[in-house]
Amino acid sequence: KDLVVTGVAHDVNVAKVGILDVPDRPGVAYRIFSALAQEAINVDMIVQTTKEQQTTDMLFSVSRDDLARAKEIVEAVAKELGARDVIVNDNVAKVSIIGAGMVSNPGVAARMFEALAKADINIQVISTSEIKVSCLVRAEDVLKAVRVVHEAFGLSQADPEAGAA
Amino acid sequence: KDLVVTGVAHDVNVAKVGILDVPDRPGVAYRIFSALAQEAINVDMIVQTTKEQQTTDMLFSVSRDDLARAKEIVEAVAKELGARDVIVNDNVAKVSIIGAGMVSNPGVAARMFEALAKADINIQVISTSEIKVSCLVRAEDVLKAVRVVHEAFGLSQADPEAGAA
Ligand SMILES: C[C@@H](O)[C@H](N)C(=O)O
Ligand SMILES: C[C@@H](O)[C@H](N)C(=O)O
Repeated sequence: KDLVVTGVAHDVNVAKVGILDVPDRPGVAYRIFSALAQEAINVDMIVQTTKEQQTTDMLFSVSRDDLARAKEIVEAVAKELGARDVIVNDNVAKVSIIGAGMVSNPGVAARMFEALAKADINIQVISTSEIKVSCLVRAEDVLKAVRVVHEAFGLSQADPEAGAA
Repeated sequence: KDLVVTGVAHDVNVAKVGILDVPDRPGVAYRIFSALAQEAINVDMIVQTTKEQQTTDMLFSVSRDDLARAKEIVEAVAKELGARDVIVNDNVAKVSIIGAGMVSNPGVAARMFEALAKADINIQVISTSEIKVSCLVRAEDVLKAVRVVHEAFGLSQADPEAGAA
């Protein structure tokens, strides 16, 4: 029951696209992601918080090869929607812990965040599910991130358990 | 290959906590979520984007019963960290599509967003994984959201397939 994390995975073929201060009203998410889908851009993470204001920020990740096209597509839609800015960054990588029942184990995500904090690694993006906690960090930090997270959970880096990040 | 979405799930026992304009530097996520873990608060979704500025916004969800305590804990930590604000809202519910291989199907999330957009339902929070796209919407919109998302994916609402939201 204690060891819920079974693996650590990472992905360096990641780039992020952020749409800042986009109107927070129905139809906005649809406009952006249908435009990307129409161009067959595969989107990995989609992350959006709310500020309970007129606008909010959205972020998604794509493969590095798709970044230039994704940027072009999103900039066009963002302009029509009146978003303040579109930011892209391919100097990122994803590190994830994979396990089961993480919701009922509040310390699990905290332990991952602690490992990264102690290694002085900034967490740029967080997205979670019951079986996975994913963080985007600076690309040059990812191998260190993978190492310290393995250590934090007592996992061997030789462990082939890890699935996709 | 076409029908990747196998179920629609929802959860009304959800409340959200947002920490706005929190310093975007190592250790912040750890401080917040270890404080919650120490009080045994189960956290469901954790969502954070980056603005590539000095600060960013973080958001997480808890059960309704835990909201008051979570607010108290987070307000204390947020104050120490110098965050601008903590917002809470229990007038929300979660709706999710569950499937497989959604990453390689860019139109899947877009189709869910389209259904919600056409029903004039605002999407407050988005978090995704390869097997799930979850949205937080206003509580009074959730049953309509579940219905229109079932329809968008040609699923019957009698289908017991849906797992946890
Ligand atoms: C920001 C975006 O998600 C918007 N709230 C929508 O519903 O489409
Ligand atoms: C905002 C928060 O995630 C911060 N960037 C951290 O690394 O802890």
